[in-house]
Amino acid sequence: MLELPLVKGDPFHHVMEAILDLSDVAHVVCTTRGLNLLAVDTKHLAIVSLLFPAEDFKGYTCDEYISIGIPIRDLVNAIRCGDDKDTITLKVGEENFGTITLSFVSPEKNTVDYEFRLVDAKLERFRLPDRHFLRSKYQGSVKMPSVEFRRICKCLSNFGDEYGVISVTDEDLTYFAKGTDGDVYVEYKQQEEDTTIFKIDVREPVRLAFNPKYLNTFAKVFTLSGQVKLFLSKTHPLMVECKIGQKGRIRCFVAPKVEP
Amino acid sequence: PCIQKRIIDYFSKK
Repeated sequence: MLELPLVKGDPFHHVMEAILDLSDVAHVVCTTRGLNLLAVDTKHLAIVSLLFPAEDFKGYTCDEYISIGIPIRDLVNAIRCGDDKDTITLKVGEENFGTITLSFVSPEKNTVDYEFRLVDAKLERFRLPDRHFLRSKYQGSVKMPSVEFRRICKCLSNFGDEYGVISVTDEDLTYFAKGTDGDVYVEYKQQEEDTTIFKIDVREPVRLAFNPKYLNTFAKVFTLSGQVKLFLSKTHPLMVECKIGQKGRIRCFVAPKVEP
Repeated sequence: PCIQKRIIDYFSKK
């Protein structure tokens, strides 16, 4: 049995809204320890994962391992229909396993229940990297304010939606996007005196090409946290991470474009 | 002239 309390605008809802146009299904695994959401875009160019430990989720109840595929559009449409003051609970019961119920209760105790079929997520073939993998395969990381990151992603995506580049050295971080009528180039210098807001940590310079559209889609999710951390690799997808609550986190991976 | 890689190229279970 699973009971997942939701609030309009919380991280779970935020992630669902962000990936609405990229993916049809969110693969959600729940255990007594918490929730893990995974969604891949339909072209398999990007993946987003949300980890939410039970202690960060007030009212979270799960007494067994549950792996379900949630139809994103149905869920988002239902949440949009609800009132901001409603208490929302996503339920998967033993007697109706194959469907999920989204229950809305108003402050006056009026209720609206949505019931929809679960779908096959088909994500069993994906294995996301752990911390050890990140340390060994990623040559550089950059911590920066999430609002700033979103601004850059929006700028890159508006300018050129097909080809962008992130480069990092121990002195600076640069973003580049190629548009049809020109290019945009953004540079951040590492400041010696203050590394709490912006910090570069690289073993060797990294340059990574990608599609800015995907990063822009995820960037708005990262504003749930004050800071984002970018992990760059010469051989693996770009990863962006932010912390949510005490121990929760959101990660997204964007597959690179490589020279033939 | 770049090749767009896919996530499955990197994170598939063996």
